[in-house]
Amino acid sequence: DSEPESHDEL
Amino acid sequence: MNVFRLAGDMTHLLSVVVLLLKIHTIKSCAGISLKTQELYAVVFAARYLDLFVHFVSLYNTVMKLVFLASSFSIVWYMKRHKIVRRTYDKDHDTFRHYVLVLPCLLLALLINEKFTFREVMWAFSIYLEAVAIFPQLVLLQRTRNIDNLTGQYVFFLGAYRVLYILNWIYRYFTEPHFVHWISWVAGIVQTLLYADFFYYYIMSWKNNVKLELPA
Repeated sequence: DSEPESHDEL
Repeated sequence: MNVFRLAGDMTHLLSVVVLLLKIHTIKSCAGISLKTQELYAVVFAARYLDLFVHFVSLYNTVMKLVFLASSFSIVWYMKRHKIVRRTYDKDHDTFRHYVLVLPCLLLALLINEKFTFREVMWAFSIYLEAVAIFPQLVLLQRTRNIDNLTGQYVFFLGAYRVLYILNWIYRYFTEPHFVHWISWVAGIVQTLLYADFFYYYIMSWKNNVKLELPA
Protein backbone atom coordinates (compact mmCIF):
# COMPACT_ATOMS: atom_id res chain seq x y z
CA ASP A 1 0.00 0.00 0.00
CA SER A 2 1.76 3.14 -1.18
CA GLU A 3 1.61 6.53 0.56
CA PRO A 4 -0.01 9.54 -1.14
CA GLU A 5 2.78 11.60 -2.70
CA SER A 6 1.68 14.66 -0.71
CA HIS A 7 3.34 12.85 2.22
CA ASP A 8 6.77 13.33 0.67
CA GLU A 9 6.48 16.96 1.82
CA LEU A 10 7.31 18.14 5.31
CA MET B 1 12.47 18.14 -5.43
CA ASN B 2 11.95 21.54 -7.05
CA VAL B 3 13.58 24.83 -6.11
CA PHE B 4 10.42 26.26 -4.48
CA ARG B 5 10.04 23.27 -2.20
CA LEU B 6 13.71 23.43 -1.18
CA ALA B 7 13.54 27.20 -0.61
CA GLY B 8 10.33 26.66 1.40
CA ASP B 9 11.96 24.05 3.61
CA MET B 10 14.99 26.28 4.07
CA THR B 11 12.96 29.33 5.17
CA HIS B 12 11.02 27.05 7.52
CA LEU B 13 14.31 25.83 8.95
CA LEU B 14 15.59 29.40 9.12
CA SER B 15 12.55 30.47 11.14
CA VAL B 16 13.31 27.75 13.70
CA VAL B 17 17.00 28.75 13.76
CA VAL B 18 16.07 32.41 14.37
CA LEU B 19 13.78 31.43 17.23
CA LEU B 20 16.34 29.10 18.79
CA LEU B 21 18.96 31.82 18.44
CA LYS B 22 16.76 34.24 20.34
CA ILE B 23 16.04 31.69 23.07
CA HIS B 24 19.53 30.24 23.27
CA THR B 25 21.78 33.28 23.04
CA ILE B 26 19.59 36.13 24.26
CA LYS B 27 17.82 33.81 26.73
CA SER B 28 14.54 35.49 25.90
CA CYS B 29 11.23 34.34 24.50
CA ALA B 30 9.57 37.73 24.80
CA GLY B 31 6.87 38.20 22.19
CA ILE B 32 6.76 34.47 21.38
CA SER B 33 3.48 32.62 21.90
CA LEU B 34 3.85 29.39 23.87
CA LYS B 35 0.41 28.36 22.60
CA THR B 36 1.60 28.51 19.00
CA GLN B 37 4.78 26.60 19.86
CA GLU B 38 2.79 23.88 21.64
CA LEU B 39 0.46 23.62 18.66
CA TYR B 40 3.44 23.19 16.31
CA ALA B 41 4.79 20.40 18.52
CA VAL B 42 1.40 18.67 18.21
CA VAL B 43 1.38 19.32 14.44
CA PHE B 44 4.76 17.65 13.91
CA ALA B 45 4.03 14.75 16.28
CA ALA B 46 0.76 14.01 14.45
CA ARG B 47 2.19 14.40 10.95
CA TYR B 48 5.41 12.48 11.40
CA LEU B 49 3.80 9.32 12.81
CA ASP B 50 5.03 7.70 9.61
CA LEU B 51 8.65 8.51 10.46
CA PHE B 52 9.66 4.92 11.14
CA VAL B 53 7.15 3.27 8.82
CA HIS B 54 7.43 5.16 5.57
CA PHE B 55 10.87 6.11 4.28
CA VAL B 56 11.00 8.88 1.65
CA SER B 57 14.63 10.01 1.69
CA LEU B 58 17.44 10.74 4.10
CA TYR B 59 16.72 14.45 3.65
CA ASN B 60 13.09 13.91 4.59
CA THR B 61 13.90 11.86 7.68
CA VAL B 62 16.53 14.30 8.93
CA MET B 63 14.25 17.32 8.43
CA LYS B 64 11.40 15.59 10.24
CA LEU B 65 13.66 14.81 13.19
CA VAL B 66 14.93 18.42 13.23
CA PHE B 67 11.40 19.86 13.30
CA LEU B 68 10.28 17.43 15.99
CA ALA B 69 13.31 18.03 18.20
CA SER B 70 13.31 21.81 17.76
CA SER B 71 9.58 22.25 18.40
CA PHE B 72 9.64 20.18 21.59
CA SER B 73 12.83 21.82 22.85
CA ILE B 74 11.37 25.31 22.26
CA VAL B 75 8.33 24.36 24.35
CA TRP B 76 10.64 22.94 27.02
CA TYR B 77 12.71 26.15 27.10
CA MET B 78 9.65 28.37 27.41
CA LYS B 79 8.11 26.29 30.20
CA ARG B 80 11.07 24.94 32.14
CA HIS B 81 14.26 26.94 31.55
CA LYS B 82 14.76 29.09 34.63
CA ILE B 83 15.80 32.27 32.78
CA VAL B 84 13.92 31.92 29.50
CA ARG B 85 10.55 31.16 31.12
CA ARG B 86 10.64 34.45 33.05
CA THR B 87 10.62 36.39 29.76
CA TYR B 88 7.44 34.65 28.58
CA ASP B 89 4.57 37.12 28.22
CA LYS B 90 1.94 34.89 29.84
CA ASP B 91 -0.63 37.62 30.45
CA HIS B 92 -1.00 38.47 26.78
CA ASP B 93 -0.79 34.91 25.44
CA THR B 94 -4.31 33.92 26.40
CA PHE B 95 -5.56 32.01 23.34
CA ARG B 96 -7.15 28.66 24.21
CA HIS B 97 -5.73 25.55 22.49
CA TYR B 98 -9.00 23.64 22.27
CA VAL B 99 -10.64 26.41 20.22
CA LEU B 100 -8.26 25.42 17.42
CA VAL B 101 -7.54 21.75 18.19
CA LEU B 102 -11.11 20.44 18.47
CA PRO B 103 -12.47 21.86 15.19
CA CYS B 104 -9.35 20.62 13.38
CA LEU B 105 -9.77 17.12 14.82
CA LEU B 106 -13.44 17.08 13.85
CA LEU B 107 -12.64 18.31 10.34
CA ALA B 108 -9.93 15.65 9.96
CA LEU B 109 -12.42 12.93 10.92
CA LEU B 110 -14.83 14.23 8.29
CA ILE B 111 -12.44 15.26 5.50
CA ASN B 112 -9.38 13.07 4.90
CA GLU B 113 -7.80 11.19 2.01
CA LYS B 114 -8.48 7.81 3.64
CA PHE B 115 -10.21 6.91 6.89
CA THR B 116 -7.26 5.32 8.66
CA PHE B 117 -5.59 6.45 11.87
CA ARG B 118 -2.49 7.79 10.14
CA GLU B 119 -4.39 9.55 7.37
CA VAL B 120 -6.77 11.21 9.84
CA MET B 121 -3.81 12.35 11.96
CA TRP B 122 -2.08 13.63 8.82
CA ALA B 123 -5.15 15.69 7.79
CA PHE B 124 -5.48 16.91 11.41
CA SER B 125 -1.85 18.11 11.33
CA ILE B 126 -2.44 19.97 8.06
CA TYR B 127 -5.55 21.74 9.42
CA LEU B 128 -3.91 22.53 12.73
CA GLU B 129 -0.76 23.92 11.11
CA ALA B 130 -2.94 26.26 9.05
CA VAL B 131 -4.30 27.96 12.18
CA ALA B 132 -1.48 27.39 14.69
CA ILE B 133 0.01 30.83 13.99
CA PHE B 134 -3.17 32.49 15.28
CA PRO B 135 -2.11 32.84 18.97
CA GLN B 136 1.25 34.22 17.78
CA LEU B 137 -0.39 36.87 15.60
CA VAL B 138 -2.73 37.85 18.45
CA LEU B 139 0.25 38.18 20.79
CA LEU B 140 2.15 40.31 18.25
CA GLN B 141 -0.82 42.62 18.04
CA ARG B 142 -0.76 43.04 21.83
CA THR B 143 3.00 43.56 22.00
CA ARG B 144 4.20 47.16 22.08
CA ASN B 145 7.80 46.54 21.10
CA ILE B 146 8.22 43.71 18.62
CA ASP B 147 11.95 42.93 18.51
CA ASN B 148 13.69 42.18 15.21
CA LEU B 149 14.18 38.46 15.81
CA THR B 150 10.48 37.93 16.58
CA GLY B 151 9.51 39.84 13.42
CA GLN B 152 11.99 37.82 11.36
CA TYR B 153 10.76 34.57 12.86
CA VAL B 154 7.16 35.22 11.76
CA PHE B 155 8.35 36.58 8.40
CA PHE B 156 10.31 33.39 7.59
CA LEU B 157 7.36 31.23 8.64
CA GLY B 158 5.12 33.17 6.25
CA ALA B 159 7.71 32.97 3.46
CA TYR B 160 7.81 29.18 3.88
CA ARG B 161 4.05 29.05 3.27
CA VAL B 162 4.20 31.24 0.15
CA LEU B 163 7.03 29.09 -1.28
CA TYR B 164 5.07 25.90 -0.63
CA ILE B 165 2.20 27.24 -2.72
CA LEU B 166 4.61 27.98 -5.58
CA ASN B 167 5.92 24.42 -5.11
CA TRP B 168 2.38 23.00 -5.52
CA ILE B 169 1.77 25.07 -8.64
CA TYR B 170 5.06 23.77 -10.06
CA ARG B 171 4.23 20.18 -9.12
CA TYR B 172 0.75 20.51 -10.61
CA PHE B 173 2.27 21.29 -14.00
CA THR B 174 5.12 18.81 -13.85
CA GLU B 175 3.27 15.97 -12.05
CA PRO B 176 -0.31 16.20 -13.44
CA HIS B 177 -1.70 13.67 -10.93
CA PHE B 178 -0.45 15.79 -8.04
CA VAL B 179 -3.80 17.11 -6.76
CA HIS B 180 -4.14 17.31 -3.01
CA TRP B 181 -7.06 19.51 -2.11
CA ILE B 182 -6.63 19.10 1.63
CA SER B 183 -3.11 20.51 1.75
CA TRP B 184 -3.81 23.11 -0.94
CA VAL B 185 -6.92 24.66 0.62
CA ALA B 186 -5.42 24.54 4.13
CA GLY B 187 -2.15 25.95 2.81
CA ILE B 188 -3.82 28.86 1.09
CA VAL B 189 -5.86 29.68 4.22
CA GLN B 190 -2.66 29.53 6.26
CA THR B 191 -0.83 31.87 3.89
CA LEU B 192 -3.69 34.39 3.88
CA LEU B 193 -3.42 34.65 7.67
CA TYR B 194 0.03 36.16 7.15
CA ALA B 195 -1.09 38.72 4.56
CA ASP B 196 -1.80 41.44 7.11
CA PHE B 197 1.46 40.80 8.96
CA PHE B 198 3.44 40.89 5.70
CA TYR B 199 1.97 44.26 4.83
CA TYR B 200 3.09 45.88 8.10
CA TYR B 201 6.41 44.03 8.11
CA ILE B 202 7.34 45.30 4.63
CA MET B 203 6.10 48.82 5.42
CA SER B 204 8.21 49.00 8.59
CA TRP B 205 11.23 47.71 6.66
CA LYS B 206 10.68 50.18 3.82
CA ASN B 207 10.21 53.17 6.12
CA ASN B 208 12.94 51.96 8.46
CA VAL B 209 10.72 52.14 11.55
CA LYS B 210 10.05 49.62 14.29
CA LEU B 211 7.45 46.98 13.51
CA GLU B 212 4.13 47.51 15.25
CA LEU B 213 0.78 45.97 14.41
CA PRO B 214 -2.35 48.11 14.79
CA ALA B 215 -4.63 46.90 17.59
